[in-house]
Amino acid sequence: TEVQLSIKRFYRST
Amino acid sequence: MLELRLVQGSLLKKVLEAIKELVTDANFDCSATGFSLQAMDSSHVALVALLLRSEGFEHYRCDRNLSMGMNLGNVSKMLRCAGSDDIITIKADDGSDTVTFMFESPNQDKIADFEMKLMDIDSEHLGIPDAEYQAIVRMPSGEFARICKDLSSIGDTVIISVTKEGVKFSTAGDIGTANIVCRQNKTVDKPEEATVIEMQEPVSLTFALRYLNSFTKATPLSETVSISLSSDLPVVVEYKIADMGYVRYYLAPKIEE
Repeated sequence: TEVQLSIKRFYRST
Repeated sequence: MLELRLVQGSLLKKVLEAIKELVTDANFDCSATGFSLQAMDSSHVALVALLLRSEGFEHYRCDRNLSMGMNLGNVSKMLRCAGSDDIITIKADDGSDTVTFMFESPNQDKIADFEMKLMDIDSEHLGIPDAEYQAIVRMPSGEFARICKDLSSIGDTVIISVTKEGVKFSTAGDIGTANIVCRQNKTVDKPEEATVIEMQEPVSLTFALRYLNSFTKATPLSETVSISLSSDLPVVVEYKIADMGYVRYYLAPKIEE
């Protein structure tokens, strides 16, 4: 099945 | 004291229409360099980044860095009251908890003031490092909007693949499948009608069409859109705002588990 990734997996909180 | 005067007020109207579907409440940040915003959608799958550089304003006064929390739906309601040829000025006094949008008709015979209370929004700010992308597609924005709209009537995810053939948009659903291939085409009358593909290496990623369709609300801002893809990064969909800045959307991919 397809899993939607979160944007936070790629960009860290500053 | 903040006073930003934008002669082409229609740009601000279009910007709000471009982002209000994706983000409900957000902070507008004002600094000497410009008027910006960065916000994630409620599911933290997409991110929008807006920049309107100070040089693009006829008058730009921002005494100190200011962050103004607003409900974008309410801002949109107020900006819809501005004429498409109106000059729009954003004003806020230091320490005040309201912002004023002033609309002046081109011949100055009508001046409107809309004042709104600001909100406290503790939004999370993400660091977005500059990146090299394996492929960058520049195409007419109307074309991209049409593709996303058409494909979403067939399926809810799209595979975007860039090869030396061109860029392919594929989807599948209960009623069947759809594949749209756009080839590079520079032999067009007007540059904004060209489809240009810069490919360092082939790349293929899967995305939810619902987010791409909300990104295309920015189509009125620019004749062209650029789509930057890399196999280990979110896609970046960018609409430049003439001489001022941009609206950039970032969308995390879907993966096969």
